[in-house]
Amino acid sequence: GSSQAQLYTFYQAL
Amino acid sequence: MLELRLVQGSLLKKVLEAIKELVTDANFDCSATGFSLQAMDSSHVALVALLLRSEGFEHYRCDRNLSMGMNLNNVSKMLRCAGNDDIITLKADDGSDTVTFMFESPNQDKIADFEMKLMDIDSEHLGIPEAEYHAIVKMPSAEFARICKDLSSIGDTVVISVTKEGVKFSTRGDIGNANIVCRQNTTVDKPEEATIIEMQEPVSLTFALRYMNSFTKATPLSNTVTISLSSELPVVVEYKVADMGYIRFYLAPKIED
Repeated sequence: GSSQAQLYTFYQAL
Repeated sequence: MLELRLVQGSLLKKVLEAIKELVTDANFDCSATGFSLQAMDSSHVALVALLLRSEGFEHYRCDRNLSMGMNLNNVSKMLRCAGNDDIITLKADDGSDTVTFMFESPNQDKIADFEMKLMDIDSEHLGIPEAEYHAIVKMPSAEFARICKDLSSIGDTVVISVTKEGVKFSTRGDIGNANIVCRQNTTVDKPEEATIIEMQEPVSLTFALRYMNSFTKATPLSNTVTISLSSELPVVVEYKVADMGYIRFYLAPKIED
């Protein structure tokens, strides 16, 4: 199955 | 002191309708650059970034950078009281815990003030780097909205694949599956009806249709939408806001476990 990645995975919080 | 006067007030009404389904509370940031917002949805998989450049306002006064926390549903309630042709002015005093929306009818015979309470919001600002995208698709926004709506009656996710042949939107569900291919088409009467595909390399990514459908609430803002894709990066779905800025929606892809 597939799961939804979170945006944190891609972009670091400032 | 903050004073922003937008002659085409309907743009602000449309902006709110475009983002209020995705985000409940957000900080609106005012600076010399313009009026902006960055907010994530509650599950942290989608993000909306709004910019309305200061030059796009008839009058733009922002003495110092200001961040105003607002409940978007409440903002929408206020802006729904403005007529489509009204001029909208936002006003806030330094240190005030309210913002005032002023609506003027085009011939100035009706002027309304709506004052709204601000709120304190802790928000995480994501640092989104400029990225090189493998494929950029520009297509009519109504067509993209139609595709997302149609596919969501079949399945929950959409696979967006860009190849030399065109851009393919696919889904599968309990009742069957569906594929919609849009080919590059630049031989149209109006430029906004064109589908333009810039591809550096083929890309295929899977996304939740629920979010895509939510992004298409921005369709009334622009005749065209731009979808930027790279493998292993969030998709960017961008709608221009007249010639003054944009709304960009970022959505993290589904990944195989």
